[in-house]
Amino acid sequence: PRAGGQCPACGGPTLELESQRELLLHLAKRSILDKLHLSQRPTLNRPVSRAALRTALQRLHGVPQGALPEDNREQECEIISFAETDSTSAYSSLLTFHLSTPRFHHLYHARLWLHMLPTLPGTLCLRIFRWGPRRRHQRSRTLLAEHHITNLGWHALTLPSSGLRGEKSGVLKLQLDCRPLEGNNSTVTGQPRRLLDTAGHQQPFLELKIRANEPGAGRARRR
Amino acid sequence: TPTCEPATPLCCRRDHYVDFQELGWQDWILQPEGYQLNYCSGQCPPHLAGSPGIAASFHSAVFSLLKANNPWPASTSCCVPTARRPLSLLYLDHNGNVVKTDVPDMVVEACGCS
Repeated sequence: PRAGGQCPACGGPTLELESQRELLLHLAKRSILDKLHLSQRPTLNRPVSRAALRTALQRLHGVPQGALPEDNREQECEIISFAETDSTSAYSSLLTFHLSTPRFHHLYHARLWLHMLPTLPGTLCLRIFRWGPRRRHQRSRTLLAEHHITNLGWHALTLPSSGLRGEKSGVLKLQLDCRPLEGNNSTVTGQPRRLLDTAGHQQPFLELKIRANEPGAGRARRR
Repeated sequence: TPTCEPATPLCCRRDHYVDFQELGWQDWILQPEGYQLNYCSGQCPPHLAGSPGIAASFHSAVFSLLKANNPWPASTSCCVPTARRPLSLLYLDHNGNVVKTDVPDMVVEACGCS
């Protein structure tokens, strides 16, 4: 209704259209930030390459999503975290992830996606370690998983979610060590090449699934 | 839910589509491109009190008639959402992680008098 008239719904004064629109946009922002438990919109400190993002989403869309009961789906949050990579040697890489989810302790599903290069012939044994906090100039590390890789290209490597929890700093470091499988008769010839393909859109990433509440908490509350 | 004409004074659902580009948020909200910011507003005369926003059942129709015949309604009632649905969002957090989450009760689907 025109400005200056009376609102037919509440009887109050009507706003002109422009300020109605501004009020609505303010309401929309407030409503989205509240529901995402954010005090303000995120400032993007770490730009994400759109090509890497597209590749990651295509990878994940190809994977059948575990069917979740409807009510759990509302409590669920899925995260893709891209790695910063340092190749510490030809057969070893260090992946650093910056996770900012306060609810990280309800993590229940973790997979590391890697694009492997044709480094060595035959089967490779890939070990994934988690770096612990530094103590007296020593960095502890925990073996999370060991996978045998026979072909190049993308690999989705399952990690124990319990091994990834409890990271207070939000920075998670995973070290990859790759060796020819014992008894593998292929001899290492020539200068070894890089293990991972991290160029452009082949960036390694973590796929995580988190429940907003501890499983069953909703049911307890309803009871 | 009765479709809302701007001049409708009675309680109904007012539909508004908000494009995230208009909020300047298209850089961090990747999907969808916008969402329905619907809200409920309108008068709730006594005979509408307690009636759901969608097709009222026989019971609530009779209940409303009883109310309408009672000249002293117990109290005024308000125009509130009676059905809402979640909205799936794909967005970037401040560390550049991609987060996909279903935000519950994000879109108002129906309104009615409390």
